[in-house]
Amino acid sequence: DPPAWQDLATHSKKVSDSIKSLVGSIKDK
Amino acid sequence: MPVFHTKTIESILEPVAQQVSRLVILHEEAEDGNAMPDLEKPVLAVSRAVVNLVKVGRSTIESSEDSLLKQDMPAALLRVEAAARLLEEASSMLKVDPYSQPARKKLIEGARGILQGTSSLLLCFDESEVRKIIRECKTVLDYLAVAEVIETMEDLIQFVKDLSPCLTKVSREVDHRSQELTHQVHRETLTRCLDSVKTLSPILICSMKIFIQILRQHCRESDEAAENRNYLAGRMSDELHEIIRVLQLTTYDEDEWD
Repeated sequence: DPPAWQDLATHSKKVSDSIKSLVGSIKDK
Repeated sequence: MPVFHTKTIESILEPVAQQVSRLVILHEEAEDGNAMPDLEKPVLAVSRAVVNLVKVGRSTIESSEDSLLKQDMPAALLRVEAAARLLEEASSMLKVDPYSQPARKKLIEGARGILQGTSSLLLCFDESEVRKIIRECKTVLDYLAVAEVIETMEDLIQFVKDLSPCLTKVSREVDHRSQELTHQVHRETLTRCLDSVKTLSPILICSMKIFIQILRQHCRESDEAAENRNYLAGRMSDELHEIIRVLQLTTYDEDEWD
């Protein structure tokens, strides 16, 4: 089911990116 | 041995796994007394992303006909939501006391929970997709079981018409799946088995045709022709069973992953 998988993967990636930003903020400051 | 089962899951989760490791290191380094910065904005971004992911997850559960997915995915969604709440709590605690050790621990627990919950979610859906491929493989197996009762050309033509689209679909999906797997041995096994199935299928059809022709002539060799046909159908079935077995294997060992 490519559309459903794409949707789930995209939003999981956004969560992943937001965690990266969080850790990045801690490291930078 | 690879940690993530498929390349897609790896591309999404490996960066998170690295960040969680980095967070643990930062936490250990900060034990000398460095204050944590204000994390309200980045934590809010995580919470928003989690809310959207959970929405998509619930919609996937709703639209799926897979009872196992409907059973397993809600727990993964709850895990991710709980982890996001931990991050929010940690952020509030650190605002009050930037040196708070319990808050830092909560931060790490939250980040880990996001990783584990998202991983469970993606694996849950991935397993559901694998079950779909296995159903298609089983449809081909059902057709192969019928091969031995085909005794006329008309039936053979219908058999080929019915089998061909299923076989094409299995070929496409198993091929795509093999490219997605991170485990090399599993990948090679799937490719090898699929190649065997593709090689054997025209030979099987040929053997069925020969059997029908010999049967028409009422020759003694029909037993031998039937044996040959059954052998080829059996070989194809074995390869499909091996494909089904490998599709159900997971890459990582639970302890190693932890």
